[in-house]
Amino acid sequence: GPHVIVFANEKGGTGKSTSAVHVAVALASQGYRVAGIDLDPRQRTFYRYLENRDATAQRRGIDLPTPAYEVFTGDTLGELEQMVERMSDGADYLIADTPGRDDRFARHMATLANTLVTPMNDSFVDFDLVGQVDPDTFKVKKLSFYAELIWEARKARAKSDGVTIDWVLMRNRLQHIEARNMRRVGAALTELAKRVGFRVLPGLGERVVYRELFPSGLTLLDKGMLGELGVSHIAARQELREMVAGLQLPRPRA
Amino acid sequence: GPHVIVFANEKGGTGKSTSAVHVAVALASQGYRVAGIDLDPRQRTFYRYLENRDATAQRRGIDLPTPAYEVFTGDTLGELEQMVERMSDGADYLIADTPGRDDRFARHMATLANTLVTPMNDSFVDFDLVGQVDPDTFKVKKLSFYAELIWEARKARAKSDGVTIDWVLMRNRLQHIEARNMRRVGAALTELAKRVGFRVLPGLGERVVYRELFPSGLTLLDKGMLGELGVSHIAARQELREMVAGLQLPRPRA
Ligand SMILES: Nc1ncnc2c1ncn2[C@@H]1O[C@H](COP(=O)(O)OP(=O)(O)OP(=O)(O)O)[C@@H](O)[C@H]1O
Ligand SMILES: Nc1ncnc2c1ncn2[C@@H]1O[C@H](COP(=O)(O)OP(=O)(O)OP(=O)(O)O)[C@@H](O)[C@H]1O
Ligand SMILES: [Mg+2]
Ligand SMILES: [Mg+2]
Repeated sequence: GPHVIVFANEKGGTGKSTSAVHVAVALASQGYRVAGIDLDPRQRTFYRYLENRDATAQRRGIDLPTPAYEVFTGDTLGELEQMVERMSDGADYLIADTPGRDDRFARHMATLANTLVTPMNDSFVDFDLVGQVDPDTFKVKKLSFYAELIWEARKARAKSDGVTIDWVLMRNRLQHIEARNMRRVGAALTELAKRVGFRVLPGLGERVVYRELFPSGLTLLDKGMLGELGVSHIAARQELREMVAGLQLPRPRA
Repeated sequence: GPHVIVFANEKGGTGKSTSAVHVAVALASQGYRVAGIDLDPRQRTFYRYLENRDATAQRRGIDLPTPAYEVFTGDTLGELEQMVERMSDGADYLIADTPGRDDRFARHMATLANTLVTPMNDSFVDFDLVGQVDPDTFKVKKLSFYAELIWEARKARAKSDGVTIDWVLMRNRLQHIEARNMRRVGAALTELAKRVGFRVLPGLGERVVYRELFPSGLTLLDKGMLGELGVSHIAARQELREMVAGLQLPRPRA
C-alpha cells in the first residue's frame, strides 16, 4: 500500500492544510502517484485548494501536477476505512489533512499513519497543547493532553502490527527575526522530543507565497505559471524541498 | 448588564484567544470590571493565559490588573446561561472566547453578543469561510457558510429583542511587507462588508510580543514588569490601544 502521511494537530490554524497541500503537490510534481483525503467536511481547505487548482488548469488549458483528492463526509469509521482503501489503490503516497479539533476520524486517521506530521506555530500558545513550560526557565514542567493522545495512538499501533509511526513535529511560519522566542520554543521542543518520542523539523517559514495562491490553486512550484507572482521564489522552493526531504519518506520507483 | 464582547471564528488559529486576552487585560488596566468566559474546555488558551498571569502575580508578590475568568465545562445551554448570568454580575464587560470549530455553545454565545469580533489572518484561506473569490479579479463571487451563520444569528437576535449585534471583522497578524496580498484581502473584505453587514477593523500586526509572554501571562501593557522583554513596545501598545478604540465600546463610568 501507499506510504501514509497524516497532518494532525488539535490546535487550530497551525498549518496542517497548507503543509498537506504543498507536500502533496511537491510529490505529484516529482512524478509520484499521490492521493489526498480531506477529513474536514465543513472547511475542507485542502479540497478547496486543489479544486481551485483543477479550475485553473481547465481555465488556462494547461496540465498541472495534481494529486487525486476527495473530502470525507461519512459518519462511521467503516466508511473512512473504505475511502482510505479506495484512495490507496495505485497510490505511492496517501496524504490526509485533518481538522483542528478533537475529532474521532482525525484520531483514527492518525493511527493509520506511517508518517504523522504535527505542524505548529512558533508559539508557547500552540506548545501548551503538548507541554506546559516554566515561565522563568522555559523548561517543560508538565506534559499536555495532545502529546499524551498521540503517544497513546502510537503505542496502540505498535502493539497492533509492530509498526512504529514516525512522528514529526514541524515548526511552521518561522520568522528568524524572532530569535529569542524561536530559541526558547526550539529548546522546549528538543527537550520534549526525547521524552515523548517525536522528532523536530524546521518546516516552512512565514511567507505570503504559501497562502496568496489559494484562490488560483497554484503553488510556488508552478514556475512559469505565476505571471506577476513569479518573483524569485528560489529561497522558498529550497525551503519546501528541504521540508519534504526532512520528512524522510521512502521513495518508490516513479 | 455588561457589554458582551464575543470572539468567534469557526476557522482555527485566527487569533480569537490572543485578541480576547489582550482586550480583557487592556480594559481591566483601564480600571473597568471585566469578566471572561473561556468556551474551549479542552484547549482553554484564554483561561491558561490568565492562570499564568495570576501565578506570576503571586510568585512576584505584585498586583496585575486581571479580569475575573472561568472556563465553561457544562453540557447544556442552560448551564451556559447560568455562567453568563453569574459572571455578568457587577461586570462592565463580559468577554467570551470561543473554540475554532462548529460548536453549539459558541453559536449560542454569539447570539448573546453586543459586539461580535471575528479575527482573521490576512489570507484567502481564512477568507474562504466567509466568501469565495474569483482567482483573477479577487472579487467575491459566492458567500460562504460562516458569513451565513453569523448573518442568521444577527437576524435572529434583532428579531428577538431588537438589538443589532455590532459585527466586527478584525484583521490579525498583519504584515505590511505583504502589500499586494494585504490589498487584495482588504478589497474583498470591504466588498463583503456591505453585503453581509460587518465592519472591518485593522487589528493587531504580526508581533512576537503578542505570544512570547504566554508562559508568564504578562502582556505588553505591563510596563516595568517585563525585564529583558521591556524593549520599546511603544508601537505595539499604540496598535493595541487603537484596536480597542476601534471596537467602539460604550464606556461605563469606571
Ligand atoms: N508557512 C506559512 N506562511 C504563511 N502563511 C501560512 C503558512 N502556514 C499557514 N499559513 C496561513 O495560516 C493560516 C492557517 O493555516 P492552515 O489553514 O493551513 O492551518 P490548519 O492547521 O489547516 O487550520 P485548521 O485547524 O483551521 O484546519 C492560513 O491563513 C494560512 O494561509
Ligand atoms: N497578532 C499576533 N502576532 C503574533 N502571533 C499571534 C498573533 N495573533 C495570534 N498569534 C499566534 O497565532 C496562533 C493562533 O492564535 P490564537 O491561539 O489566539 O488563535 P485562536 O483563534 O484562538 O485559535 P483556536 O481556533 O485554536 O482557538 C498562536 O500561536 C498565537 O500565539
Ligand atoms: Mg486545515
Ligand atoms: Mg483559541
